[in-house]
Amino acid sequence: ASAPEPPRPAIALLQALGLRDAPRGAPKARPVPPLMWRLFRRRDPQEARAGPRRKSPGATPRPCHVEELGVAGNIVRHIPDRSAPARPPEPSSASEPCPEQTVDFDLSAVEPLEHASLARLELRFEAAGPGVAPGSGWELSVARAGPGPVLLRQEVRALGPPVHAELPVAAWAPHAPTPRSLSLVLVLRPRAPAACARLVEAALLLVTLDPRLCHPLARPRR
Amino acid sequence: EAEPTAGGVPGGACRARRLYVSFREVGWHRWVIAPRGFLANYCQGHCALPAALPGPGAPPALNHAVLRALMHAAVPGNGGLPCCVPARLSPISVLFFDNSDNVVLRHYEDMVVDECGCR
Repeated sequence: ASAPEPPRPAIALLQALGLRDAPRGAPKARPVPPLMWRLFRRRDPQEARAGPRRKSPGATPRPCHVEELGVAGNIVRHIPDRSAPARPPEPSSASEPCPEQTVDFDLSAVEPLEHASLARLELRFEAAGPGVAPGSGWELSVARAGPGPVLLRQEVRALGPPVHAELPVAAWAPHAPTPRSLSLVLVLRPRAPAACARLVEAALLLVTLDPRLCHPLARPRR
Repeated sequence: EAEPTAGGVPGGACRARRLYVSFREVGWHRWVIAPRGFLANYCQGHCALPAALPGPGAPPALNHAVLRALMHAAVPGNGGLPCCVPARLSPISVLFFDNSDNVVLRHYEDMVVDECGCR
């Protein structure tokens, strides 16, 4: 029987790096998030060696661990929201709840063998109209689209600065494989009567551990 | 880019030689955000005595490697010399765009040869 054609060296190298195929190239209008730059600079020993803040020679980062986020992992993905931005209508009276806003994340790039160790929403809201900021802040609730419990409730003190909301991994990805997509419903409720706010930016920071690229920790020298 | 060796023959004792992998050369510069490339290096050189014995600060030699070098010195030709291989490696991280428009940071262990040894 004819054997499958051996992969060309470039494809073999991609596979060795755990990548299925060479990505098409940079999306046109997508800047690299500052957090990802920061994680890269802290993580890459050659960058650290070459960088102005030279680390002490002994301080190599722990393998398969993301120091800055404090979780196990060797792949960090910054996944943009792919749902169409929608302008929430103003509730007819302040006593009515603010409408839900949905976000949708494509997780198809995550391999079945990868275990999720952190899923953090990176959100930014803005006032839907002038003079809306209630002094007592807001309450954010997040649930999966469709029936099911609320995954988290969190206080939001002010609109404008980024809001980080960590999803309990056990609630949405208790074990591998990670679901291929994740649709969430967000409600940002003002604690005092005020107009609703609008979600203007949403992304998911997902940390996973690919055991195939992780060697057991080296045994200490005897 | 690799450190040239004299006339194609590995010169001198076993040690790490410079090898720089440029992502542009590999054609990945459109989707790799950083780094532009990395120093992978490689091991080359002979492992006869005294090279099979570690220099100052190098990882300890395997006794077996020293034994083979001794055997080769006494009776050249049977069993050959130990090999010059990586003895200490370090990781790299790559930041890139994937096909789902995600920005991905992946960490790869054992990608850079820091030290070579006779094994």
